[in-house]
Amino acid sequence: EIPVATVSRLALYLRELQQLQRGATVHVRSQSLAERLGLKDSQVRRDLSCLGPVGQRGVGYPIADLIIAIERVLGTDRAWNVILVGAGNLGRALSGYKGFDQQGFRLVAVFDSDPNKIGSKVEEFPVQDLDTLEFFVANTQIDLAILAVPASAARSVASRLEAAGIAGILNFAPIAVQSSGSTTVQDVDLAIELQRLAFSVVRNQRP
Amino acid sequence: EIPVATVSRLALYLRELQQLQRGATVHVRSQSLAERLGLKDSQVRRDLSCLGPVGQRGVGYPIADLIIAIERVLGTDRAWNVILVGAGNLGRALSGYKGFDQQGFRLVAVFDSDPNKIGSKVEEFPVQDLDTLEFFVANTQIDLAILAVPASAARSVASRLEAAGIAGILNFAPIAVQSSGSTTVQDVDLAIELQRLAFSVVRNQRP
Ligand SMILES: NC(=O)c1ccc[n+]([C@@H]2O[C@H](COP(=O)([O-])OP(=O)(O)OC[C@H]3O[C@@H](n4cnc5c(N)ncnc54)[C@H](O)[C@@H]3O)[C@@H](O)[C@H]2O)c1
Ligand SMILES: NC(=O)c1ccc[n+]([C@@H]2O[C@H](COP(=O)([O-])OP(=O)(O)OC[C@H]3O[C@@H](n4cnc5c(N)ncnc54)[C@H](O)[C@@H]3O)[C@@H](O)[C@H]2O)c1
Repeated sequence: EIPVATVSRLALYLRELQQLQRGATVHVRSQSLAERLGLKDSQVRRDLSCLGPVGQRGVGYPIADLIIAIERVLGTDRAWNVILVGAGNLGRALSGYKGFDQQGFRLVAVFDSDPNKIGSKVEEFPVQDLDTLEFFVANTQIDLAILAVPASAARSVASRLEAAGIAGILNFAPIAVQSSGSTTVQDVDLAIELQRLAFSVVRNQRP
Repeated sequence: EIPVATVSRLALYLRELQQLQRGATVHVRSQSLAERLGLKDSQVRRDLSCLGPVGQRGVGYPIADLIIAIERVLGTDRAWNVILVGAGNLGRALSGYKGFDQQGFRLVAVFDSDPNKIGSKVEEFPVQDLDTLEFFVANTQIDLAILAVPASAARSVASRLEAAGIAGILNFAPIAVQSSGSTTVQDVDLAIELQRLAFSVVRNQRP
């Protein structure tokens, strides 16, 4: 049973390892990963040990093997089909983000409830009517949904997604949307990220 | 010394308390906060105890006092002036987000290095040339910067911001930008958020 904090760090190691692999590096020492991420070497070693034996034969860890092992733990060794609900400011930006695809998350459709947006295009996606959601999900394998709707609509849209059988929701609305039944919900609040930064700035400035 | 995980939860409580206050609620029990956020009551009580005595006289915590106490701990009982660097897809979405202002983070200027963007408008902000950054920061009290530039530019822009005296950077580029000197950097990687969600979905589906 891997703790969530370890999962976040494994995802960070994966990103660094992919970058090293693009640079044709074959091995990496835990110390070098630790330095690139501002972590302690002992933390990196402990985290990587939960991947099982990946070998450290004096030249460091084999990067390709680490990538495979981390992707297996994170579940990104397979493709995930994702839909986006909410084609507003944030939704439009997210729909064009190549970083999701690079980690195995393929955006396949965009939905909205605004008649002025339905039928328009966001990137290469036609904006579909939310009312066709159930029909679309029944006929296509959809794993996850990104929620970029106003806070006032987030819970009701989330329960529609759950009823349609979506396994996971990434919620950007600044309201707690609880996981229930068979749907896992994860909230991301960008204002809270700024609050955490403000706290760290104040703490680091104290004499 | 409050741990970072507690800080994130305090920010969540603050969001719920502000919502309750908008609904004219005056007191709240820790149990009710716990239920709204899917946390344990004992966790909420322990977190709120680090705010010092805020009273729990049988009717629950006084919401207005809790809000003041949490804002003081987070450092958001004052205004923070923020600049945005990168007026692309994500930058444009972030520049219009009202949620930052509601928590005391006021966007005051937008910068970019692309001649095609400089001089255009993003929301009510003129896109300024990054080359004028040092002059602007020298003449205006700027506390934080949001970094929405490509990964290839993130570290060099961050060191310019540090040299200009910015205290904190919220980095959205999918690359580790290390804090150094007097600048605190916090990375947000939205692809990593999806990876964490994928991990939770797989874990919750296991028999
Ligand atoms: N803009 C940002 O940078 C940003 C940052 C952080 C969080 N957020 C949050 O993300 C969400 C979206 O923000 P935005 O700036 O894109 O807002 P927006 O108003 O530009 O877009 C919201 C979209 O959701 C659609 N919508 C509303 N109700 C719906 C429903 N019931 N079903 C389907 N679609 C519906 C609207 O038609 C609109 O297209 C908000 O909750 C906001 O607080 C935005
Ligand atoms: N679009 C998204 O939803 C999203 C989501 C998560 C993370 N990100 C990350 O956020 C960053 C911005 O993404 P985007 O989609 O807005 O990209 P984009 O290409 O649309 O915008 C990037 C902007 O940065 C500017 N820029 C480039 N180099 C610069 C420099 N040295 N100084 C100042 N400005 C510079 C460009 O001119 C452009 O306007 C990227 O690192 C991306 O990986 C984007």
